[in-house]
Amino acid sequence: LVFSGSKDEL
Amino acid sequence: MNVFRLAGDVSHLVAIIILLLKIWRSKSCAGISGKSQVLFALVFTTRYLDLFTVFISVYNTVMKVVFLALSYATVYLIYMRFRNSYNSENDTFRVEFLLVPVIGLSFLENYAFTPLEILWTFSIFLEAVAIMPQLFMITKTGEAESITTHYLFFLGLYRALYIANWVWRYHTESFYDLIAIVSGVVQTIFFCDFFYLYFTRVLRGRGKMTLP
Repeated sequence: LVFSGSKDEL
Repeated sequence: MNVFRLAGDVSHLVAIIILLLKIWRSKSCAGISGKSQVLFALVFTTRYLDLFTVFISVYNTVMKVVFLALSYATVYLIYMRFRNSYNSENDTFRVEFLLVPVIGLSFLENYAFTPLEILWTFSIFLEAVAIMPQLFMITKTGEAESITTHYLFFLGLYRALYIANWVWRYHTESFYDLIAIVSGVVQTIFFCDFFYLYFTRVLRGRGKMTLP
């Protein structure tokens, strides 16, 4: 599972 | 990018534009909580600091600039341009009751103890409660103009669509962001009471939303 801050989201 | 996130971003943009146009065209910010708008400008400021350090896509950069510009423009209209129509006597929510827990939590719960990461986490937690002063103001005055309720509808809808986006991303790319999800769910729950009133009164009554 990729688990990280969703920095590509606004 | 998926349809839920795109719809969410569009809904968010629509909400911000509805509010800005309402204030600009009516030349008044009566019934609008300036505190909430300041909190939203703070949310965007602390979340989009990576605007100049990380390039994700044209869409991402453009939307961040637009959200920052429109939110600061809204704050400007409320506190400068039309400040004599600002109901400061009704906008009395104690924002320190929001900021202190949010700051504390963002230091406790984050993905990395770095300035950018803590500020990003702060913006996520703050966004969940930033609408409180506005909802408090409406309960205090007991009513809201219908255009304000449309603003709140699209604002609440945007994070609900983001929840759908997170479910979609979990199932399609096994990706999940716990901090954003938990905060987004809390944020959407805070809108539920409003959604109930919106669907039962505004859409049916087509007039002002008056609280019981």
